[in-house]
Amino acid sequence: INKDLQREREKCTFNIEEMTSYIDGGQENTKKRRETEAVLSKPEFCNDSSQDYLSHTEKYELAIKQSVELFSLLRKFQNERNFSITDDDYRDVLTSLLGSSTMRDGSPLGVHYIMFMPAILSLGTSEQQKYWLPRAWSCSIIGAYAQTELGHGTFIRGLEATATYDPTTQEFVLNTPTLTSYKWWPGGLGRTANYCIVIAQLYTKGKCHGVHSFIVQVRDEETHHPLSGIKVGDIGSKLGLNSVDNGYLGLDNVRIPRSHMLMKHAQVLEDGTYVKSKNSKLNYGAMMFVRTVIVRDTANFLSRAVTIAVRFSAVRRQCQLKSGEPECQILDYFTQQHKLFIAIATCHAIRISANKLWETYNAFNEELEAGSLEKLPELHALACCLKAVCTSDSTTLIERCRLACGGHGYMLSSNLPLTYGQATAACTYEGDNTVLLLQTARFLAKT
Amino acid sequence: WQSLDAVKLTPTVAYLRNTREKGFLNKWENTIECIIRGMQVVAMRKIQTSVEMLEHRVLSGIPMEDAWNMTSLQLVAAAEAHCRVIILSSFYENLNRVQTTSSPELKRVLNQLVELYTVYWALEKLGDLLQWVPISQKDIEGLKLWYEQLLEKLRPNAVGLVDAFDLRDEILRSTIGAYDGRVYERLMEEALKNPVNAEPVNKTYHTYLKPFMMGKL
Repeated sequence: INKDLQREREKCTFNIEEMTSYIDGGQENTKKRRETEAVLSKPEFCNDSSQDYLSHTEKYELAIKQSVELFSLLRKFQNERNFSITDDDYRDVLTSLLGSSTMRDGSPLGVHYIMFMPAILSLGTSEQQKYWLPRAWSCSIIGAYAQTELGHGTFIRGLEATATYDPTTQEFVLNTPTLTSYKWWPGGLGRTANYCIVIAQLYTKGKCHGVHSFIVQVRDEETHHPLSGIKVGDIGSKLGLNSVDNGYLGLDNVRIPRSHMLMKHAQVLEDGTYVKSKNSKLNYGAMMFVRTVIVRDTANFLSRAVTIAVRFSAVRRQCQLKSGEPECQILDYFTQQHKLFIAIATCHAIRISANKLWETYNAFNEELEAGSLEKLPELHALACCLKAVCTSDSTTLIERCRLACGGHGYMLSSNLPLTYGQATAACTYEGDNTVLLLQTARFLAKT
Repeated sequence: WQSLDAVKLTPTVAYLRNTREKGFLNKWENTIECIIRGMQVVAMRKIQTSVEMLEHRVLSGIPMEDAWNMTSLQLVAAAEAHCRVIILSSFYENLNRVQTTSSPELKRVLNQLVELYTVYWALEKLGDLLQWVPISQKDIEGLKLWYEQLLEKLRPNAVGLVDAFDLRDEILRSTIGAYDGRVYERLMEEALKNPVNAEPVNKTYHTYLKPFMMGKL
């Protein structure tokens, strides 16, 4: 151990283990998390840093190999702890999995677990859940979630993809009629997923009923070849998350059975009659789940960055505070403390806010089961603004941590650039931050 | 907004009614509670002024959609201010919750973190506070001093605070942030893994660089 770091640890005035337990929400949670991370940190699950020198394709291939090895552990944890998708345990194990070193530039299977399955849960009827979820749990199918289009982002009412009901065959016919209507960005869609939840404008009996969710098979379950009428591929290199095969999807008269529309809230009957949802916002359920996860992840990214920066600042010595003295630890400079300590405090503030959001989300779901939608606008507004402010603050502070480490923070091997790449992606996915703040503003103005 | 006093407010916006009451914040004090109240006033005023501006534009004949767009900078700022109130209040309330269960040492350092976070945002949002709450230049000097004192108090615990995040080296995957602090050794080890260093002379020297240096390209 570096002597300076050792000295820092000796002068700490509080019990670190007690603080860890406080952060995890109790000793039992700390124990569980450590058990999970110990398994995930076995040498066979840890990336070699030489992946930084791989090509885009090689990175994807390695990510698939390692994701398969790693996510097979999820079944092991699930068998041992018997959790379901709605349990805190599921969220915690996922956080550990996606936060492991193997996933440091993202996983092609992430969206399957974070969006595909939760979306089926929040948007599918109990029959649909019974049919799809076991297949998804066992990964006999792998799903993506396609909402954003090449020409259309956060404003989902403006999506162009269509799903037109044909009562003669009891099928939906899906189309992306223009280049701008091609689905763009879904994680895992490029080469990994064989199914996809597609958000499209529903047409039945000649009338448009707005956007709804449909499960579309995009690749053959055996050969993995794209099915007829499907144009699918990887959108290319990005600032970060290059292990995730974000994809594009074009649909040309793709027919799916009526039962593949997720019908928990709104339905299309066999004869094409549309049965409206109690509240159209209920379709945003999966997005709200993801936003709660994002806020929590944001605290994790920031805690990683600030841990790196503070330890480095304790080891790094530069300049003299007083003439004739040895070079001092850069952590002794108030300017350095100003950069870093607010990041530590922000980790706690974001984590606590994320917990509050999670509690609100769970309370809403319980009330929803009882038929109450009273909390929906508040939850939506809360999820929007917390996602926006927390991702923005976290990104700013991670960059500040990188700058606090000087040139060494610019090295990929510091892991600060990759951490920044992951954190800043969250500022745009699942709703651009400015648009989300305007959604909160709409709620406030209405209030 | 106009019928705020009559409607039932959900928890995250309940503060909007209190802040409109007379005497909610007549006098500034450099305390956490006062800063949070000050931020609540800022959020309320920002919502109020943006809604009033929106209404004014609509009444002057501008279509609602255009008025919304023209007011969107203020609306975004109002939403952000509201979110700051939620984060600050949640952080502070959580501190009160752990008062009975934690050791005095932990409570002290958590309290310092809450104070640091709150004072930091008060200083970041000074322009807003100056506009809407009775804060003086002397109060601001006091806030700056308080912030610097907090940095000083937190300094001895800095490494302990990040150690408490309990991030394994396998998760951090950082040459400069590992638990043992072997920063320079790890950086060198990583440099040696660079495939470009696998051979002493890269082939591009003979193909391009040498001819170029000799003026043949």
